[in-house]
Amino acid sequence: NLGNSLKDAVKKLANAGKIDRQVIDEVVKDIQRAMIQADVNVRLVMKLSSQIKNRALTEAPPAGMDSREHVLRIVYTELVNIVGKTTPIALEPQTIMMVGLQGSGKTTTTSKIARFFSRKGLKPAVICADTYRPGAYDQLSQLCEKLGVPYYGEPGNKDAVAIVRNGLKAMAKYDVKIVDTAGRHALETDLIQEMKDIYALTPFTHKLLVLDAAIGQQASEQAKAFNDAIGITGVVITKLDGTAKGGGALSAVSDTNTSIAFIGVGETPDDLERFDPDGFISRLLG
Amino acid sequence: VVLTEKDLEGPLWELEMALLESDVALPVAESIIATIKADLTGQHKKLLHSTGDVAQDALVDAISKILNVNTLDFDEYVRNHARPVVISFIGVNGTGKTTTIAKLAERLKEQKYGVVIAAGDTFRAGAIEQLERHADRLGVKMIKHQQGADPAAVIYDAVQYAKNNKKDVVLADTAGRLHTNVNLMEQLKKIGRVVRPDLTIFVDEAIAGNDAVERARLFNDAVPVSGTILTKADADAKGGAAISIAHITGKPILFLGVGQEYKDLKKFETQWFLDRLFE
Ligand SMILES: Nc1nc2c(ncn2[C@@H]2O[C@H](COP(=O)(O)OP(=O)(O)OP(=O)(O)O)[C@@H](O)[C@H]2O)c(=O)[nH]1
Ligand SMILES: Nc1nc2c(ncn2[C@@H]2O[C@H](COP(=O)(O)OP(=O)(O)OP(=O)(O)O)[C@@H](O)[C@H]2O)c(=O)[nH]1
Ligand SMILES: [Mg+2]
Ligand SMILES: [Mg+2]
Repeated sequence: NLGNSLKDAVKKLANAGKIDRQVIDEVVKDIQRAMIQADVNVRLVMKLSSQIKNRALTEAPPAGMDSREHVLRIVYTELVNIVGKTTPIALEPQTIMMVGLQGSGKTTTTSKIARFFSRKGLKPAVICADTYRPGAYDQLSQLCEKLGVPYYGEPGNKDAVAIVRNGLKAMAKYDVKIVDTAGRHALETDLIQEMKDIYALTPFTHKLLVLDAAIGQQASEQAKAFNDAIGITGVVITKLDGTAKGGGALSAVSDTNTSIAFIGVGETPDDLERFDPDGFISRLLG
Repeated sequence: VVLTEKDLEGPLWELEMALLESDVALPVAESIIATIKADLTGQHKKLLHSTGDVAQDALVDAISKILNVNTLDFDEYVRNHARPVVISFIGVNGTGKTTTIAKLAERLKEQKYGVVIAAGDTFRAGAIEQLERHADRLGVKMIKHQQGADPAAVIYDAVQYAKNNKKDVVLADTAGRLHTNVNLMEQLKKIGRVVRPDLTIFVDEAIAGNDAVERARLFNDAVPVSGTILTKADADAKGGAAISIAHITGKPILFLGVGQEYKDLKKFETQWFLDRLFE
């Protein structure tokens, strides 16, 4: 599979190789199909594949590398260019706002991030600012109770901005305040405005966009809308414990000029990992 | 004029790109384009028709064939079927199963049916509470056990309740689960065996990309799906997942979820997808 051949290609550096045009065409075609199946934005796939092909035809392969490995090595550098770094998460007091589309995994990820900071010796607190979804407060309170993490919410109150304002005050003595917000998409203009109003309350250290690994071609447009509204500092890709490759995240980070902070690999609070570019790239190419 | 492969190459490439950009999964898009290519190559076309138009017409036919598969009229089914009609809702995490049940409960209530909801998600934090709030708002009876209970037992209980109280429909919620989780897929099969639902509805989201194929396939293999409801179509999604899922399951898309309110559920029309595809 391409993912493993990619690993081999990157490692191999023996004697001089020559360029086989037909092999290059074939490998680029394989890479193209792999990226499309991984849900990378189609326009981005076309742009990347022509960049890759041009480089493969004009750059001399390192000694001993055949044309297939030559292309794979270039693919690796092109993808690392986009997702090569992991969002720096400082282990110090901060405020984090969780945003994203409906059902992407914000509430679950909020509890995972709270656990992450607890394990690093910091005191997290969670603020429930989802005033729309029935049972949102119950869900968050149950998750936080299990973790022994303090949480704030006003179940009767429909004003999310007021809840966050009150919550930030009530939870002021805790190191890391994580605000869980309601799901929303780019066309829900009043919800986008609500998100801007919440953001205006305090200069959040992080505004994390939570994206489902299975999201299709919408990723790019949605990420841009969230970024235009409040400025995203990092992306979390959830549900990577399934078969989805998370290609949407590629467009999300390249369109928001940020990086991936964490990945979600299950439903429990321990199922959170710091983003690993190599692992992500190999999985992307299948 | 006889259409050659070479004539068709450009137009078919354009159409394939349109399908992929509309979230139709790659293998499904390729199979559709291959079929069109086989059908059109060697065909005669009128001089006044552009090859692009001929290809587009062929695409509309191919897509209509996939989406008009096995049409099931949900309202008619509920009207005619023996009582209680037991309907289960399955799918991966976060696709909108619970919200869709609330929307259907409202719709059935408006049609004067007696509805019972079964809180079959006994696992996720706040799942029973979420469904309970919907049931309270709708004035619909809900059957629940404690968190961690056996989902099959809860749903079975709801069916018994419906029989004893002359209710027309049971809507059974289940926990979201990934198709790759063997234990949870086994649990789903068990629910199917114990409960024997009349309709098993696969709930997936219009914003899903290529993975729609994998999950539709594995869910359908585990418990044959009667039809699909595609949610979050209001998120400007082109909805290609509709094609991918209908193609894999061979079963119809019954409804579209077009928002978070109870009224935001409408019957799926093939034209809806075709309009988005070519806009
Ligand atoms: N398998 C798996 N499930 C996940 C992961 N993250 C979240 N989930 C599940 O996805 C579903 C949705 O998660 P939520 O946390 O409720 O999503 P949300 O973004 O808060 O949803 P809204 O508030 O309605 O927009 C739940 O069933 C979660 O348990 C993950 O990494 N892996
Ligand atoms: N915009 C929009 N949001 C929707 C639609 N259907 C559901 N949602 C939202 O999607 C989120 C998840 O919905 P749920 O009903 O909890 O999804 P679920 O499949 O039951 O989730 P799990 O039980 O955790 O697997 C909620 O925020 C819903 O309001 C829809 O058609 N449009
Ligand atoms: Mg939530
Ligand atoms: Mg649910």
